[in-house]
Amino acid sequence: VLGKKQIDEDLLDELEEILITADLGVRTTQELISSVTEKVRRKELNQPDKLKEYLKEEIKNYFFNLPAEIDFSSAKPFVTLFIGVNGVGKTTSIAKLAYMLKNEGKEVMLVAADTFRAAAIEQLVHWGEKAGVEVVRQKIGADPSAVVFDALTSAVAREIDVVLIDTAGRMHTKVNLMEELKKIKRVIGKKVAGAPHEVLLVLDATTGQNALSQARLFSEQLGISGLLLTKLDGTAKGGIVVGVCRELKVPVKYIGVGETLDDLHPFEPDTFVDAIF
Amino acid sequence: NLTEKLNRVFKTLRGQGKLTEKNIQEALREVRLALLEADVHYKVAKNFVAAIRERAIGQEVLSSLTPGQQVIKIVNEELTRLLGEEAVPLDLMGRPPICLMLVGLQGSGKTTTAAKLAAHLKKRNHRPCMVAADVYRPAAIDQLITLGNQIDVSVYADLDEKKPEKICSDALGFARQNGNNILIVDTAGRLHIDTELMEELQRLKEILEPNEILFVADAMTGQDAVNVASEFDSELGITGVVLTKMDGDARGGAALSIREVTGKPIKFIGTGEKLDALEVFYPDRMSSRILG
Ligand SMILES: Nc1nc2c(ncn2[C@@H]2O[C@H](COP(=O)(O)OP(=O)(O)OP(=O)(O)O)[C@@H](O)[C@H]2O)c(=O)[nH]1
Ligand SMILES: Nc1nc2c(ncn2[C@@H]2O[C@H](COP(=O)(O)OP(=O)(O)OP(=O)(O)O)[C@@H](O)[C@H]2O)c(=O)[nH]1
Ligand SMILES: [Mg+2]
Ligand SMILES: [Mg+2]
Repeated sequence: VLGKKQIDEDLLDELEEILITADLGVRTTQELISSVTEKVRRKELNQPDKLKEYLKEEIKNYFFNLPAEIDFSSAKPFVTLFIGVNGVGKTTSIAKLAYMLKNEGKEVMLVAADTFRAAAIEQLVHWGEKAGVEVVRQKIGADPSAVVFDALTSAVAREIDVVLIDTAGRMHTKVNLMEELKKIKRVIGKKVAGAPHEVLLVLDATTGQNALSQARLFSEQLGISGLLLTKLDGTAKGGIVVGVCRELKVPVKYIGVGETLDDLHPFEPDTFVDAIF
Repeated sequence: NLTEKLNRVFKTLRGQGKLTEKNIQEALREVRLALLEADVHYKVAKNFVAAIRERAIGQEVLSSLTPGQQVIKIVNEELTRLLGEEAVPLDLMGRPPICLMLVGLQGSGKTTTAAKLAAHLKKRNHRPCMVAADVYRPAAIDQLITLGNQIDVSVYADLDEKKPEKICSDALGFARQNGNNILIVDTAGRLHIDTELMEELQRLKEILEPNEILFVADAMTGQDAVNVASEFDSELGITGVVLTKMDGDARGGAALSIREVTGKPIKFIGTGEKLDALEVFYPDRMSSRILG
């Protein structure tokens, strides 16, 4: 890209390829390329080496005013609900966040509300032990809302600082499973006023444009307050969050970059956007 | 949808008897966009559209179809052909125990697919045994044992053994003793760029001499599908693909990307979380789904 003498058709094609292969999607890419073309037409941009910088700024704009911080002290217990489709990294991300918060001196409780999938409870229990935080659980097949209700009763009584709730993976298109999630959310709200304080939609960085459909439906049905983007340690760029932020204006809170407890970082738009190029 | 878009493109060009360079240009642009929106890889979409252009130019428009429908017909036929013209069954020929290895990225659905395959084979009067070779993920072995109990299929597991290589060679012995004719080996999810873990898979391959190395891929995978699939194929040599989570609404363009870059057949699709949710792959259905 930098070897070019002028901004021409070939250069724009190259940029289109970079953006599409980073999973920014057709619509966002078209919007960005049009913006570049318009600037070139108005002679406000004519140097190829300025082009990349311009694009980076434009992409960062989609994240503007979407704060990545969560103030876990703003409520007690501060309740976070983790949702998302199957296999994206919800359970592992909860473990990582629990570890992070415990190291900040918080009393953390994990709730094993995935009462459906084989060994889901055992998986979270194992992580709870590794992270040094307690896990509230019942038997497989228990009503997830009941597990949540009991866990929150205990969290309130024992003055827990942060409650992280794991849910079963589910396709956003399955009405009955979305209803189950809505019920869990209602139960949370009944038990702790103002809760859940955060509803984090976990997205896998290797996911393509379906991430938009996931975000739209989870948002419509549940309301989401933040995104958690996992598996950025692979070769996928995770550009899907650009489209999601652009449309739904939900902030990306954290990124997952591996399978161990330390592999969770707060989202930084600059680093993220630089990596696209 | 694409048919409507193409009909709109051709609206001003109706009454023309042939598909020409000029009227094809805009139509193909719509096809390329549809493929990209469906997560087909950038380069794969470009090559595909170029091939369509070759086929389409000069074609007579059938009187029963609009030019838009004619283009869709060509696209659908070509896409179906590329995705695999006929169903390719599992290779179960040879001296037992026949080994089937499941490999892929983290969370793609390998463990669940292992159990689905076991149930599928058991129904066909085979005596499969699953092998819990994921020693890394918390409760992975637990998960496979639980699934095995659900479908009454034996699971070879060794909770004290930390080397998947040893687990696999011991499993071979177990299968022979236990009378299992097929071993389904569930491996840990891993990144294609993790050299050590990819080498581990190569060692498992040497031990198991598998008939099938099935690459288990998530139907919602985006542009990265090409990187992952080509790496797994070049390092291991996959023999087939299972595309999971097709019960969602992902268009599944990854199917074309994976097929294009590896040349390997998609043998099954996963259509749900239950263990009977495994279906044979139909290229024509996949083609319509990708085109939206
Ligand atoms: N490389 C990598 N792997 C990850 C990351 N986050 C999670 N994983 C792995 O992805 C796989 C799935 O993670 P889980 O935490 O079980 O995902 P989940 O969303 O809870 O899955 P379900 O509950 O089955 O829907 C596991 O093998 C994790 O170790 C990440 O940031 N990077
Ligand atoms: N809806 C749906 N969910 C599926 C399908 N296949 C697997 N899953 C779910 O996807 C999630 C991940 O499945 P696993 O079998 O644990 O995936 P894995 O590849 O073994 O994961 P790792 O071992 O961590 O790499 C689980 O929640 C499964 O129930 C499918 O075809 N449809
Ligand atoms: Mg989970
Ligand atoms: Mg597994």
